[in-house]
Amino acid sequence: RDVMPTDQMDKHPLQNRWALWFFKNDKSKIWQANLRLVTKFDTVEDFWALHNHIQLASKLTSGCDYSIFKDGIEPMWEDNKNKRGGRWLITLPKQQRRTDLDHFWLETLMCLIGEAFDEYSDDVCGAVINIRAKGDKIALWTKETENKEAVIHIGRVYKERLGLSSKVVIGYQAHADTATKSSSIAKNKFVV
Amino acid sequence: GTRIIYDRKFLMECRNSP
Repeated sequence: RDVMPTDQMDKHPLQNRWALWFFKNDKSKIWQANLRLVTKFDTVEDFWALHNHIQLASKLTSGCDYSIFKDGIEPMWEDNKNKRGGRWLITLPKQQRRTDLDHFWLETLMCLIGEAFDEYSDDVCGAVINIRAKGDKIALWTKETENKEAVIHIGRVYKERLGLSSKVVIGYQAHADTATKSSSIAKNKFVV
Repeated sequence: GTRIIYDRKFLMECRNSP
């Protein structure tokens, strides 16, 4: 304990270290150049310090994303930890940006850092929020579409944590399907 | 090993503590 720096005392460690990424759409640059690693954190206190410091998602301009991923996983389909996986997708009509978007995103973040999915939390890779004029999206990414039990458990808990009505159906799509889709709607592999 | 789990209530309390 003698060697622990003062600012690390009394902080609550997280199970995982997480990285926050920011994407800003600048069409003059290639996609990867618009994606920036903001910072990493691994305690509850550092999470809140970060969350309180950055712009609320609902205040970002259209075309921007926040992503939060486990350290070592890049927020893109191509990453080895993502490529066999998929995402639980929440789409929000424009009018819900004001009422629900920031709340849903914070709940998503708390599910991730708090390891809300018990042993299936190991299947979680991260989450992404897309701010778009045509409708915002929040997605929770998992590592393996074939891990049906994990995917379904995560979807059920996630839906409950967001406080969504049992009448609302949310879908899980494989990244491989999203990446190759010809229409604007990828098919759902699972729903809860 | 043991997983470090924090429920919503605990996380929100940490947010509000000085």
